[in-house]
Formats: sequence, structure tokens, C-alpha cells
Amino acid sequence: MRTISMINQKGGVGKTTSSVNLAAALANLGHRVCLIDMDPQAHATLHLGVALNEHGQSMYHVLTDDVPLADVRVQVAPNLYVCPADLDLAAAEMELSGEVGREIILRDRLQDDPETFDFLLIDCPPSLGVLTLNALTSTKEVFLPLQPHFLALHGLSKLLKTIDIVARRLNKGLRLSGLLYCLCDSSTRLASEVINDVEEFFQTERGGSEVWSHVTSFQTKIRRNIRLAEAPSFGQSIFQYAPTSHGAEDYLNLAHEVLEQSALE
Amino acid sequence: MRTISMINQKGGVGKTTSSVNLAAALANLGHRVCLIDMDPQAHATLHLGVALNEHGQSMYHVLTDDVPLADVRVQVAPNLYVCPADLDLAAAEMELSGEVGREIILRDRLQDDPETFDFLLIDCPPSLGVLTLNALTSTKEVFLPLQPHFLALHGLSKLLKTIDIVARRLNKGLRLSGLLYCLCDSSTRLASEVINDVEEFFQTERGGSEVWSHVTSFQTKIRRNIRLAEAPSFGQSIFQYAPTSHGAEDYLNLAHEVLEQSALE
Ligand SMILES: Nc1ncnc2c1ncn2[C@@H]1O[C@H](COP(=O)(O)OP(=O)(O)OP(=O)(O)O)[C@@H](O)[C@H]1O
Ligand SMILES: Nc1ncnc2c1ncn2[C@@H]1O[C@H](COP(=O)(O)OP(=O)(O)OP(=O)(O)O)[C@@H](O)[C@H]1O
Ligand SMILES: [Mg+2]
Ligand SMILES: [Mg+2]
Repeated sequence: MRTISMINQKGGVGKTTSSVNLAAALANLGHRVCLIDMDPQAHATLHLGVALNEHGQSMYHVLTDDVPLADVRVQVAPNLYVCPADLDLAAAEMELSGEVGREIILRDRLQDDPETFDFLLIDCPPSLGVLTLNALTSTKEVFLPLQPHFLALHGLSKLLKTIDIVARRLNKGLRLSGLLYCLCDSSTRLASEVINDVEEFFQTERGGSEVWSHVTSFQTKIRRNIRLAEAPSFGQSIFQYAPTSHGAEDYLNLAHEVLEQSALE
Repeated sequence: MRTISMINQKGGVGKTTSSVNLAAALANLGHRVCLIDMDPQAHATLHLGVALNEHGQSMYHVLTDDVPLADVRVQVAPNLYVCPADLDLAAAEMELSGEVGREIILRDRLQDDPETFDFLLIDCPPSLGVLTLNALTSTKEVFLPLQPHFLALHGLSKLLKTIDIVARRLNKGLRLSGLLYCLCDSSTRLASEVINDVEEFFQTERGGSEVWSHVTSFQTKIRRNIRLAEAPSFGQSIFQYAPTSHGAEDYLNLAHEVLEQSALE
């Protein structure tokens, strides 16, 4: 099973859109996928039109109430399962702040989970707090969605430091394995400048730490495409809503690249 | 003095871009403006190319070390002052979690501040945690930057509830006074649908609570304009970087609307 957290503390860069549509693309290609929504905004849950179980349980209850993942998990399509979030999840950050081992609660729930999947994807909120830390200790890989804008560049070193600390103290073998450019305005000078800066940063940093020395910059760049922003209002992935759009094309190409990465392992 | 927090827990909707460029526009029009950066990403600080004082002090030290605002405040242009953030601010959220009155520390610092301004603007992180709560107890107004996308709609009720609770318990008179549409792709159907939904929401909700019964939806809509995303890489506001761009035009129009609001008070 490949386990991947979609993380960037910069807001609005395409974390949720990528988690949902990559999960849907992999599921359409026949792989069993579980998508965990760790964002209190519950946007991945909303994007796929997922309703909570009859007890109204969500990831909040998994983290604070010992509810097993299997109890909250909902199947949304063949091969595609979602563990939904809920607004209450925002309270978990405060409630867990004094709890011993608060960063590894999700890891323990996953170890107790009898179901097996080919891919586990975790959508994270725009912060590096306890919810994102739970994702970092529960997966072996991190994908970094990145909008090619200047402000997006400036969170990178903090994010890498956080991944590095988690890899050393709580989760040996954690790797930043994918850089994904999202919301790409094709022709702007800014986009190509920022992409150059990022690539250069990782070239020079490659020797810096094991955590990012094998990062792949995906060839697929996700183009800005209004269909991707419309799909959530129908509770659908891009493949159900606009299967011939640029958005569907780009996320399918991404899924193929991710599968090629698997083949190399 | 008008005191305004720029808040939306949805990430990447234009909070920082609006805080910085509205502050710059008001300062250019002759009003004394203080911009406080309460986001650990420190993007407003970065956008205006602000360096910390010789002791390396920032809003982190104001909140956790009793350092007065005047000590960290830096003048960046005639009439424009910034209280910078720093990555350490992320630690304040955890460090203050057990502190009595942790939500009103900034309010007390502002009351101790001898300097007077015409406008106080506070840029907030994409969350409703203790840093945003400090902004909500320190200002009398909230502006809500909103990208006209479906996912952006779904945080509204949580945000209004939070403002309502703060208004009742900690800050009488707090009002949501402005709705600002940002990153507007002019012709898309999605944008006009979402804007209609939002306007309808506030029409029906108007009687709901004092907090948002007088909200103005600014006529000025901030168009998507790549110059706004380029300006931060030069440490400049849009007015210094591209004074004839759509971005400069829109934020100047917004400043005029904000001043008209003042005249009505
Ligand atoms: N390639 C794209 N083209 C057009 N719109 C997009 C694209 N990717 C994402 N969006 C839209 O841009 C907004 C931001 O994307 P999204 O919510 O996925 O980012 P995020 O990083 O998950 O945000 P947050 O930090 O709030 O969790 C959403 O309204 C989404 O619908
Ligand atoms: N009108 C616009 N046109 C083009 N780009 C814009 C516009 N407004 C903001 N941007 C760019 O979009 C990105 C998101 O904007 P910004 O950082 O201001 O949002 P934010 O709400 O402050 O994000 P966060 O939630 O991370 O604090 C930035 O890279 C910014 O440069
Ligand atoms: Mg998201
Ligand atoms: Mg910001």
C-alpha cells in the first residue's frame, strides 16, 4: 500500500482538488483507494458529496473518541472510499493539545484497520498543526501541491524542516516524494520563474537530507481549468463532471505518473 | 480609528493581497495606516519586503513576551506602518493554549499603544484559531475576502458563528462590515452563481444577528490579474509595482468605497 499526505501550509494551492481527483483517477484505473479528510473545512468530503454515517461520526470521533476508521468510512464509487471530516475537527486541535502522543493517534487507528487498500491519500488543512502532524506520522510519502506564485515559495523551507523532524523522531522512512504544480496559468513569466526557483532549490538541497533527496517533480502540470472549480458543487470528481476537460486530462496523466513511480519502487 | 480584520479560514482567497494593497491605497490617499501581520506564514511582511528590528522581534514577541507594538512596528512608506510576523508565530498557538485570556492579548497591547492611526488592518492565517481570535477581539470590523468558488461558500456559516460568539462574549459591537470578492474570473458562470448565492444568503440572514445585519458587499470586485501575484516578489504593493494595472485600479476603487463607508458612520 502506498500512503501519501497532500500537504502545503499555504492556503488555496490545490490540496483538496488534487487529493480528490487523484484518488478518483486511481480508483477508475482499478486501484482500491482510501481518501482521509483531515481538514476541518471538510472540503474533500464536500467535493465528493459524502454524508456522515447514521451516528454523525467523522474523523473527529476517530481522533478523540476511539472510533475505528471502518465505522466512519463511506464508499463513494467502485474502488473509492472516503473517511469524512466535519467542522468539529477544528476542536480536535485544542482538545488534543495536552494529550500524550497526540501526533500518532491516526497512525495507531490505521494499524488497527483490517481493510487493505492500494493507496491511502490524506488531504490536510493549510497549517502544520496537530492534524497535519497526524498525517505526517501515518504515511510514508508526502506530495506537495504548489501554485507557481511567489508567496507559495516562501513556505517551503518551514515545510521541509517539519517533514525532516517528523522523519527523524516519529516516522523513519518518511519522504517528500512528489512536487505537483497546480493552478498553472500557462504562459505567465511568473510561473516559469517560480518553477525554475523551486527546481533549483531542490537541486541544491538534494544532498541536504534523506527526506527530499529523491523527490520527483511531476511532468504533469495541472492547468487552471474552471471545470475543476465547478465539479465540487455537483459533489463529483472531475471525471464524472467533465470527463473530456483539461482538468480530467491532467489528473489522469498525473495518476499514470504516480503509477509509474510505484513500478520503480 | 477604523479597525478591520481580514478573515477567511478558506485558504488562498486573497486575504494577504487585499490587506497589503488596501493598506497601501489608504496610505497613498493620506490616511495613517498600521498593518498587523498575524499569519505565521508572514506573507504580508514578505509582500512589503519588511525586515524585523535589530533584536529580531515580531508579533510572536508581542503575544508571548510582553514586547510593545511600537517596538516591532516598522515604517515602510509615508503613512504606512507594518507590525511584522515571523515563522515563530506558529508556536504561539500551542504556547498560549493554556494561558488565561489568551484571546485578548493583542487587544491589551493595542490599548497600551500610544500611537494613533486612521486605519488598523490585521491580516489573518487561514484558520479560526487563537491568532485569528486575537484579531477578532482587537478590531470592531471584519472584512471577508471571498473567491467566488463553490468550496469558498462552505466556510461562511462557521465563520459567522465564530464572529457572533466573539461579539457576544469578548467584543461587543464587532461587525462583519464588508464582503470583498477577490480573484474574480470575469465571465465564468460559476462566479456569478456563487455571488448570487452569497448575496441571497446575507439577504435572508440579515435578520439573523446584529453581527452581519449591516454588511456591505463592495461594488468593487478584484479581478484576477497576474501583476498582483508578481508584486510580492519585488517587496512592493501593486501601486509601486504596476500602478496602471487592473490590480491597482481595483484596490484604489476599493479604498474609495471603504472611505465612503467611513463617511456614513
Ligand atoms: N487547476 C484548477 N483550476 C481551477 N480552479 C482550481 C484548480 N485547482 C483548484 N481550483 C479551485 O481553487 C480553489 C482552491 O483549491 P483547493 O481548495 O483545492 O486548494 P487547497 O489547497 O485545498 O485550499 P485550502 O488551503 O483552503 O485547503 C478551489 O475553489 C478550487 O475549486
Ligand atoms: N486578484 C488576484 N489576481 C491574481 N493573483 C492573485 C490575486 N489575489 C491574490 N493573488 C495570488 O493568489 C495567491 C493567493 O492569494 P493570497 O496569498 O493573498 O491569499 P490568502 O487568503 O492570504 O492565502 P492564505 O490563506 O495562505 O493566507 C497568492 O499567490 C497571490 O499572489
Ligand atoms: Mg483544502
Ligand atoms: Mg495570507
